[in-house]
Formats: sequence, C-alpha cells, structure tokens
Amino acid sequence: WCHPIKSVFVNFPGDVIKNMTDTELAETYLKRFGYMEVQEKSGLQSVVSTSKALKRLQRQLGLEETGALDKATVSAMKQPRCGVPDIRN
Amino acid sequence: YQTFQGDLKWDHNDVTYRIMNYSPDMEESLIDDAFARAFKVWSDVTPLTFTRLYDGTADIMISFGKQDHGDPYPFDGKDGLLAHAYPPGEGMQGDAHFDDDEYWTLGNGPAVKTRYGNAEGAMCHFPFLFERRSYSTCITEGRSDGLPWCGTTADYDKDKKYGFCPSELLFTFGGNSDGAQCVFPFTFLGKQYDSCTTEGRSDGYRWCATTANFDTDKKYGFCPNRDTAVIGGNSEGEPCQFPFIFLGKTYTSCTSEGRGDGKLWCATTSNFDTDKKWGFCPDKGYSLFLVAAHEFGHALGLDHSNIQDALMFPMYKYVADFSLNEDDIEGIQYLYGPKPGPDPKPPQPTTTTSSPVSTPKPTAQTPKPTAPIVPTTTPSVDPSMDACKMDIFDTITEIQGELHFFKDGLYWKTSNGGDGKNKGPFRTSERWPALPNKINTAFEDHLTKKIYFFADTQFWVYNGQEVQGPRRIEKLGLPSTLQKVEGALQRGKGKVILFSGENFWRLDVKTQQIDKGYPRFTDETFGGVPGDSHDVFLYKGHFYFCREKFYWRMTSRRQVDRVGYVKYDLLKC
Repeated sequence: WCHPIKSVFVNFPGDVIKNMTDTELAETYLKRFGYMEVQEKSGLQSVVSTSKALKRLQRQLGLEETGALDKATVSAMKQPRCGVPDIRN
Repeated sequence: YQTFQGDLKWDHNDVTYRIMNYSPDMEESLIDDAFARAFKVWSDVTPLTFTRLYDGTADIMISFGKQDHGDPYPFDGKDGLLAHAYPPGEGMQGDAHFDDDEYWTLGNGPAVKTRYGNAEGAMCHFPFLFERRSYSTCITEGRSDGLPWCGTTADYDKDKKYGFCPSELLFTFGGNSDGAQCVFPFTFLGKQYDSCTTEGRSDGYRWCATTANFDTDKKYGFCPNRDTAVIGGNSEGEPCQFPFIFLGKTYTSCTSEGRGDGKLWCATTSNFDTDKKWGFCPDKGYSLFLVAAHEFGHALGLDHSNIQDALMFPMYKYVADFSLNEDDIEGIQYLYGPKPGPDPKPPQPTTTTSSPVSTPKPTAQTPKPTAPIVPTTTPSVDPSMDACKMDIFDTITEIQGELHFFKDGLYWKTSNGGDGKNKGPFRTSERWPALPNKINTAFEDHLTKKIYFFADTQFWVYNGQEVQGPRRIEKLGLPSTLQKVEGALQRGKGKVILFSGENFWRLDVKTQQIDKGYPRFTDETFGGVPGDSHDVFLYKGHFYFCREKFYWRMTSRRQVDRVGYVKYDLLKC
C-alpha cells in the first residue's frame, strides 16, 4: 500500500507552470540565486560545475555538503524564500 | 552576515519610505503597521530613523506586485519567491517588492480587522460562537444584506461584540473613490458587471466601479479579498463553491486531488470540469512583518546570511516571538554603528522567591510541571481541567471506539456515538499504571486489541490489565538513534505505520519487527501534510496528521480532504 497512488494530475489554467523535474528545478535555482556563474578575480565570469554549485548551496543552507542533488537539497529548493540571489556576482 | 559588495549603505541616517500600494489580503492599517514594525526592528539597534512619505520619491519605495511587476525579476505565483529588495542607492535601489500572489497575513492564518459594528475595529476572533455554532471565517449568517461579519470575542452569543469584515460591499482601497464601496451592477465598456473583475487590467488586481457607470464617471477602487476568498489560480478573490465537481467526482471541501504539489485547492463554480475556475484555499499565509523586516535588511545594505536563525537567512520561517539574531545585529551595526544612548533593551525583571512571578509560558526550555506521585488513594482529578482549554495534546488515538486525548498524565475521551461531548479528565495512571506521564503515541492493534504506548525510547503493551514493558523501541528494529515515535497508523492485518521526524517504518505487530525496506520518507508517501506533524493517528478510516492545534485529514487514498481544529472538530468544544 505504500506504493504511490497513480493520481491524475491536471494542468490548472492560470497556474504558474511548476511541473519541473528535480534536475530542471536545480538548474534554474542554482542559476537564479547565483551559484552557477561565479565572477573570477580577473573579472571574468566562469560557470562552475553543478556539483560544485550544489556544494556551495548546501554550505550556504547548512546542509550536508554532498555535491549531489539529494532529497534534502531538493526539499530546501522548494522552500519559500527571498528572491535576492545568495551569491552576488 | 554579509554586506553587499562595496558595503553599499545609505549616506544618511534619516531614511524615508513610501508605501506605493496595498495588498487586498489585509486592511491598510495592518499593512502600515507591519511595515512600521519591520523598520523598528532595525531602528532599535542602529542610529537609523525611518520616516514615511506619502508622495514624492522616498529612499525605500515599497510595492506589491505579481509576476512581471516592472523590474527584471518577475515573481512566480503562489509560494516560491515571496519578495525581493535592492541594496541602497538611487532609483530602484533601496526599493522592496512583495509578491501579491502570496497570501499576506501576520503569519498565522487570516488577520481580519473589522470595521463598524460595536467592537471599535477589533480583530475577528476565530473561532467564534454564533447561535451556538462555531465559525472560523467571517459569515453572512444572521444578515439579509450579505455583509460578512465576525465576532471579536470567542463567544458572540454571550458578549455580542462584532464587526464587519473586509468585502467589496463595505469598502474599496486605492483607485479614486476614497474607499467607497462597489456599486453592482456597474457598466464598463458597455458591459454590465455584478462582481469585482480583473477585466481591463494587466496586473491581475480585482476592481469595481463605485458608481453605476464607470464609462461615464470613471470612479473605481480595488476590491479587498474576503477571508474566505481563494488565492491565485484564475479566480483570485472568489469564494470556494461547495460542492463542486472535478473529474466527475463531487467535492465538499478543499482537495489536493489533481495536483502533484499537495496544495489544497477548490473550484469557484460548481463544476470545474466545465468552467475551469479555481484557486488555492486560504492557508496560514506569510507574515508580512517578517518578510518585510528581511527585505528592509537588504534595503539597508545586508545581504543573505548563512546563519539559519538569522533574519537575513534567505528561507522563510514563521516565528511568533521574533527578535533579531546577533548575526543580524552585528551586520547592521557594522554598516551603521550601534544605537546611541542607553541600552535600548529594557532591564529584565529580577525574580526572587518572595516576590510573585507570573507563570512563564511553557517552552521547549521550560520544563512542564509533572503530576505528583500517585498515592495509594488516588486523589480525584480536578473536573475544571477542561480538554477544550488544552492547545496541544501529547497524543490522540482511538481505543475501543473512543477517541482518547492524552496530556501530561491525564486523558479525555469522546465516543463515536452519543452526544459527542468529551469526558474526563481521567488519570492515565489509574487505567494504565505502568505508563509515564508523557506518552508520545499510542495505538490499539485491531486484531489482538492490545494497546501499544510509546514514550521517548520505550514502549509498553497492554493486554487488558496485563502489561509488558517498558522495552526499548530498538527491540522493534527501530534505529537506536531514534528519540521518539510520534505517530501510528494501523494498516491492514497486523501492520502499523510508525512515524518519527521525516521518516516512517512499517511494524509487523505479529513478529514485533519492522518490515524490510524502511524507513521511507513521509512526504513522498503522504504529500500535503505538515512535515513536522507531532502526532499521527487513524480515526474513522481517515489519517490525521496534527500540528499544534490543527489537523490535516487524509483519505485512505492519501488525499488531504480537510484541515481543521482538533478542539472544535474532534473534541466538539
């Protein structure tokens, strides 16, 4: 009985589309809050790896620094929050 | 703490702010007050002063908006992003924007300030009694004019104190009508409207004309949201319509059916399948005060902190008794210095054994009084210990067809039949003498009728008057690190789900061992219930997840179909 029920999910008109996969959510989140693109001391922008960005996020939020998109990290990304980036470039 | 690169800060201490518009969720005065208190958080610890401007350009311009609201950072509908603000500077710098697709409250459910009536603008008291029925929203019962009203004390029948709740029939805000109420029907672009509309606007705000013809008079205002109105969706401001049909099924309350995110919604017409009109059901909302205090931190020059208890931590967390964290204070004082003059903190009262002290509120740090050791002749229990006066119970469970509510060595019970009133209190020690005062969870095994009790890391099994235990919960196969079992759901033949933290395990009652494949994450199987439920139990085929004084009821198909008060719905207070 613990298997999830196959519910029918509906597209609600006017709903902001949030049917993202966890990976898509992570990509958007890491970019939006400044974890992916980091300004080097030279002034150039560089894109860091997702794993590195995840570790940076996990450190910022006090989560275990696994560098992986684990459940705790996905859950943290779904929490209500301020829209100001955490890492300012 | 972090400051913005270059330590951006205001070059003057007399900072000005201006509230550009209001949210329909709360009365203007409540919003003004929330912002003023949010500024005071910072002025209490710095030399900064905040002066409100009513026109012109202020340092901090505050506005509510939805989605694309005029800057490069659109909001995202309900939940997710709540607000943002810019660091100090000219133009848009220093400004604070709040997402009006959120439900703005004081953080703990609808904050409804009344007008008129005889309560001098007091807040609604939810729930309140009217003609011996309990109401947790504004109502139109008892009136022929359709104006929603509420009691401003717990018992309208006794106190007769009431006021009118915000509605478009009472007033509008903003616009050009000085708060006049809507006039229905009104004409707009040749068409007649019988209710507030978003037609003619791109920002999603509901408005109405305050004369019968907008086309000629051009008089309008924005409609306040009723406390019963849905949030977001495509029917903002409309009430839920019960019953409603969704995918051919009839629903009489909000449901999470059809959604992957577990959020409760309802249709605003009687048939979603044909009309597709819907919105999210009102929840506790977000504290405008707390979010504003955070955003104003940005507007003064603080960036996000990685201290979880700091106000400047990026995630929202509701706290009832807010105070600034040391990290926030250090951050803002790094930029502006400390508040000059004497320590703004009032001296703490000293308590001695000879002077009377007020009863402290129970907190995690304050030990609760324990019941005295039961003497040979058990003293009778004070009948004035009313279950209805208890806010949170240690555990709730159904035993022999009666719902039992345990708290600090006492219990009350309600039977499924009869008058539905609760009986008690009774001493737990009289019926189950081996148990400690505080138990975390209990359940009756449906097959054997044995009753299992859990307290901290121990459990007891009662078979009539025979008792086994205490035994350690790790004997059942639960991890030795587990602090307590917080809930139990009997499932099928001899299986019981045990909850603790964010995990659950399945216990085979016959073998007294946890089944393989556990623990599992509670939120993956039970979506839409609070992750921090402190009690879970089965009652009349439904799963109940309790947090504080509320419960989330879930059907056996694991859809949340009701959220309510333990006190009123289960205890029949």
